[in-house]
Amino acid sequence: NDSPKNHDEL
Amino acid sequence: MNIFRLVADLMHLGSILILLLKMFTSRSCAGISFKTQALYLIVFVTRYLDLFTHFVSVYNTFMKIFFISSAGYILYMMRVPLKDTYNKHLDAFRWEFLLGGAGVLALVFTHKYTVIETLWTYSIFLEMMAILPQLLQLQRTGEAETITTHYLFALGAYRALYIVNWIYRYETEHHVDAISTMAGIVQTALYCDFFYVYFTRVLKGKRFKLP
Repeated sequence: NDSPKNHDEL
Repeated sequence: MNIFRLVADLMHLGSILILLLKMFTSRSCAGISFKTQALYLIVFVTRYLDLFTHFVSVYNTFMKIFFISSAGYILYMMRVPLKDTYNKHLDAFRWEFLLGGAGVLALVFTHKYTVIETLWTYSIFLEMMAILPQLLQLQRTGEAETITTHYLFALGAYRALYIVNWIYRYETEHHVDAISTMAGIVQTALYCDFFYVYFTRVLKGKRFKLP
């Protein structure tokens, strides 16, 4: 998981 | 998904149901900041634009639609059927500063300069401060209905559990999002005074009253 984001979070 | 995030999201959902229950049972929105509720609608709309571009799960999609639609419904309730119970003078926070400040922070810190990404970052910083008009109103009145304090507690607990979720994600996935985490810590810290009075008074059956 190299994405810096937490876009699966609400 | 982990247990901390699941419970956090359910607390968030629960907080909204408590707020709706307060409005339905008392037929009043006294003590509730319209500005904070309006900020939450902006937060949800700007954050969940990815509903149209990025599918995560049925659960995730359901929650996003629930948060946007319930926020819109709460604003409708406050503006139309319960309009006469809203006290504009107590809801005096200068929210222009929050809207503008979150815009500046989003432009400085966004991961990528695309519209969706920048609006996502904007929503994170706006949510960080969105409770301030509500807390100011609480401070001005110095007391609150018990059901309103349960609403605020559920909202604060949701934020606190997200921090535990990030620690867990860091341990298990070695994954950390600096923007969410920093904004989340600030947001949770804003609830400290409220939590103190909630634990020392409301949970002991007393009325919420600021010292």
